[in-house]
Amino acid sequence: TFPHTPTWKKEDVTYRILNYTPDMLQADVEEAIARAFQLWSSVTPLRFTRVYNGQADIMISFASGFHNDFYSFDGPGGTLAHAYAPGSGIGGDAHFDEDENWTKFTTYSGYNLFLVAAHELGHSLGLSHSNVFGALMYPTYMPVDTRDYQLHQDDIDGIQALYGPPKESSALPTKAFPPQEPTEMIPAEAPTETSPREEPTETTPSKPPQRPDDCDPHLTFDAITTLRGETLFFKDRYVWRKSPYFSEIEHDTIFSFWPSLIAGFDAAYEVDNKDRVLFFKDDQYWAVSGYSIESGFPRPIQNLGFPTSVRKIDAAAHDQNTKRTYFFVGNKYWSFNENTQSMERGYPRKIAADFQGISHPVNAALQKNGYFYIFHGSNQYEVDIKKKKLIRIMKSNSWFDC
Amino acid sequence: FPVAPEKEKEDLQFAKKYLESFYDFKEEKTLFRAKDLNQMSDKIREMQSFFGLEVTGELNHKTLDIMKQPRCGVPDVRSYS
Repeated sequence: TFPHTPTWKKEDVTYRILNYTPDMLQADVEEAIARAFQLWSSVTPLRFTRVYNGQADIMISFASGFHNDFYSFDGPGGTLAHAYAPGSGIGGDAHFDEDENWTKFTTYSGYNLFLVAAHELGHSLGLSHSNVFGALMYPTYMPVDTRDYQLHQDDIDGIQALYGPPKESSALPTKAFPPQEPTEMIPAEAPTETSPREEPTETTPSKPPQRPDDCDPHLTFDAITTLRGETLFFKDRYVWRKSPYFSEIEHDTIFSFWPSLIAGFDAAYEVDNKDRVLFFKDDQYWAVSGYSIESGFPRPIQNLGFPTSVRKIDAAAHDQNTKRTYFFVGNKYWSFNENTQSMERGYPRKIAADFQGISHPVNAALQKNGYFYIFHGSNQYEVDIKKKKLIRIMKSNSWFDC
Repeated sequence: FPVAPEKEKEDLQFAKKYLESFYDFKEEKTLFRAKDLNQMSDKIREMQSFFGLEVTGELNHKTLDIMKQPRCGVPDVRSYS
């Protein structure tokens, strides 16, 4: 909390939206802010009412650069918004930097207004920053899936330390606006018209499967790839991120990195000297560079040289030294020459012929430090790439320090 | 996905401004350069501790990386008024 723990000494708090950003429809701005207030009203006795003129407790506005307080904004990026602790006058007010691109959904071309507003309103209610990674009151912006966004326990503990839990009857949404669930999803970059599967299939927020525990002995993966020195493990819509910079595993969703990609990959691999990762799902594949999806994708996997009889691939891994990518399909595997962009002659070959002791189908494959790691069920096989010799068998989730 | 920054001086300036904005760093020019650097190093330590980074007091890659992330304009330390 702030010095002297300032709070609102009443349960009915008013807010007013003074102006709008041209980045979003007015209705979307209002909805994002109403949803942000509802996050806090659902865990406290507080009730938020919107007023349309005069002085409200919390005045909300968009401004660029200097805007009549001591904290000028700094153009695109950097500081996105700020807010003042409860109090009269400027107290409680929230300011948003108009030089940012405000968006309704979590994309990588802008900042989700709901997420930033929810954070700033935490300040407007008396919360300072939290150093708990993943908490809403953590100081840095974290693009996460907002469809069924929940407050972190740290945020709930903080705000209830100031106002207590909700009274049974008042745990209802804000008076002024009933919250709206997002009814459509706008991908960060519209997919091309060529493929019949442009629309993501997860358009209605049904209950997603829970993310398995890191150390679940039965944990298997859909796909695994390296990406700029990190290793990403995919299962359904979840991502386990292992970074050389941070010791603990970070949990994300595919949506939070690539909102327009459909969850549930079949395979993925990185061609690191091109800073490019390819994702495979059914008979299509996408190429991404960092967060952005290369234009012209998705493309049919037949473009890579697979016969039409191949409708999906199981796993893929790229060997940096030979510039060959191995695609595993059923009991066979293909070798793709990344330099010539063509499948090698003499393939497919039987996995059993060249990779003794490895069961199929292969769930996922990873290349790291000169070894292939081939995953089947809850086992992973460490293979010397040059000799194609099985070195050892480990548990699939051995990367998570279980 | 971090990409390594290049220009040291520019980074130092950026870090100073960051620490002034969010960690109540006040650059008081004293006669002793070493003392200046000490004060800044203290603030870097404070910021590293807040973000759970290894506390070294040095403006290393990871520390700079977090400083460059888009963020809220409210300071992280209590001196906010």
